[in-house]
Amino acid sequence: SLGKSLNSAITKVLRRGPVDADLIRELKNDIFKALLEADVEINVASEVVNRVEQRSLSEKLPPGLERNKAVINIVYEELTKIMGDRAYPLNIQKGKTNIIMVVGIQGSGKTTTIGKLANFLKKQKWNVGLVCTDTWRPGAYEQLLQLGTNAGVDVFGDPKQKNAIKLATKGVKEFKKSGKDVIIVDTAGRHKEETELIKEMKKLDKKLHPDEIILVIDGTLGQVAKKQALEFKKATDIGSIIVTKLDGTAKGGGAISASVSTGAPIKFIGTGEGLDDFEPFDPKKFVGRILG
Amino acid sequence: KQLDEKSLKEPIQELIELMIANEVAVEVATEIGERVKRELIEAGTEQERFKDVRPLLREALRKAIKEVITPPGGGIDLFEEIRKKREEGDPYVIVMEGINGTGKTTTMAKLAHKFQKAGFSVVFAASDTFRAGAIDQLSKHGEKLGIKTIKHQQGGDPTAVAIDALDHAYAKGIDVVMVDTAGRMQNNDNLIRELKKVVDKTEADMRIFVGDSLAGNDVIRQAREFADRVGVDAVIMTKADSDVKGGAVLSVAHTVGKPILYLGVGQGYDDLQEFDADFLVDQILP
Ligand SMILES: Nc1nc2c(ncn2[C@@H]2O[C@H](COP(=O)(O)OP(=O)(O)OP(=O)(O)O)[C@@H](O)[C@H]2O)c(=O)[nH]1
Ligand SMILES: Nc1nc2c(ncn2[C@@H]2O[C@H](COP(=O)(O)OP(=O)(O)OP(=O)(O)O)[C@@H](O)[C@H]2O)c(=O)[nH]1
Ligand SMILES: [Mg+2]
Ligand SMILES: [Mg+2]
Repeated sequence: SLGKSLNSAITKVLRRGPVDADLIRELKNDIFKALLEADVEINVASEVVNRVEQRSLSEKLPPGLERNKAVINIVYEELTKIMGDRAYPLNIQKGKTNIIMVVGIQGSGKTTTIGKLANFLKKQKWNVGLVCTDTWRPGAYEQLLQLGTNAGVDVFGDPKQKNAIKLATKGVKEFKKSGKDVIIVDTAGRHKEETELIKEMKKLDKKLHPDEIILVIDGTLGQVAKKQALEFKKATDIGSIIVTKLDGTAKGGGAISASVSTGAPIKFIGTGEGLDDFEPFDPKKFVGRILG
Repeated sequence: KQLDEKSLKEPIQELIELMIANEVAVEVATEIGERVKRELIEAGTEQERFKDVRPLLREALRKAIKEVITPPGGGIDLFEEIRKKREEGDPYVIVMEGINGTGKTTTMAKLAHKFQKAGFSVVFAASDTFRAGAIDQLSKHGEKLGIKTIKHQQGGDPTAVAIDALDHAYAKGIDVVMVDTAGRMQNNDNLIRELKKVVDKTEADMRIFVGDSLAGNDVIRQAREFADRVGVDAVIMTKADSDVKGGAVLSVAHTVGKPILYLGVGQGYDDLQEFDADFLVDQILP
């Protein structure tokens, strides 16, 4: 695991006696490798280890084995710093109709996550409605309908309607009438090369004026995470990120890179396929996962 | 003078980092890079003094990458394999496997479309009996393609559906049985066992690992576990139409040592592209 390799890297280097620039550089390379193995984007990773190197050389480190702990702590601090040091809530307020739009690459887990988010919000006494605007994927509406029904919330969709914008406006209109205070809009998967789909997403944003746009990111996403997220951010104002599939073995470094580069905080994580496999983001726990 | 550790250490590290930036898993980039360095040193390779070692190193690395993604026995001719089975009077059974959301169901539909164009008959087994909308999704593909989908109740036994489809194929003389399975994390023992049962009971002829080209280092853990615990005969990497260099393809090829059948390059039935090894080498190490 990353933690094991990181820990042994630090132990091996610092056991060798007084800390000097060469030892720290060797340690820096090992930490760099460990971060890359966690899928942290290469430039983000090198910035982090450069800061770790700087601090390890300039700060007064304690002697002996305490030195280990001090360096691990510096790595831990530098990572939590880029993750944001606290949990951010969703941009929704009681007393109005809030619209959340969910976007992301194909298969990242948007539809499943919306079911979980709906379940989470319903438990907090929000009156939730789900709108399916995915006109591309066969069975998209049936999937959202089943998830929404399991969560005990209403779902709007129309598999015969091929215009996503029309679906979005009709769904929001109906749910506003029926008094929903949170409307979550599911969209088709898309990546930045699909210019027509990116255009559709921009149009949806313009029509809906969402209170929050959530980018769902697959926990297994690798080096490409940063540039993919930046393109989504360029097209629409991504307010937050949800990272999925962290019940697998992925470390989630891609999602961290996406968050760091777009400035959008990670607000929740997905840890399975069930409605309850959903947690508010905890930066300390996440870094702990990266460091093992 | 002879190439040695000292002259190669930094240049190989540069190339390893370039491979990582081009999406190759750290473990794979490091193994291939270190192996090439070792082989050059052991071969006593010589080079003119003061000449830059990088072009030589790059060429050796490109050759090594090409070897990894070109399987020793050559590729698999799926159409030929199906024909052979048909002559023996048996349907050819294909099982799609992989973690959640990689594109198994969509890829299965694309493959089915290819088989139909080649004149083969196909039946679908909706063995993802778990996920919301999974049976609907596959059935809709089946309707569009004119392929029958064998399905049971949601929550039913995936193996029973696959066997049912196999029986149907024998009864109707269908050439290919395609089994769609639920996505599952490779560290979920129960689900891995469930998949192994489907593969064993149907005596699958072709177990296709479907991987996501956007995935990072985790793709090698996925491929390794599926290959070791369920079995993989070939690989299809999807979403290659997104802005990727393709390092993940190398990572999987290196890990399972099986042929890359196709790349998924979009969401339509024709978006399945023959794998071009030379093109991938140029992408990873231009
Ligand atoms: N194990 C696990 N699976 C997940 C998680 N989140 C989503 N999934 C699964 O990932 C797969 C894809 O999820 P979807 O919700 O269909 O993804 P999507 O982004 O809506 O896909 P498209 O609409 O096609 O772009 C499904 O099998 C989900 O059950 C998670 O946190 N853990
Ligand atoms: N752009 C692009 N999208 C793809 C490709 N292959 C699949 N997809 C999309 O990826 C999403 C997930 O595809 P599925 O076929 O549902 O994936 P799956 O592996 O069956 O998912 P689960 O059964 O939930 O594990 C869908 O939106 C597909 O259209 C591809 O090659 N390129
Ligand atoms: Mg979806
Ligand atoms: Mg599927």
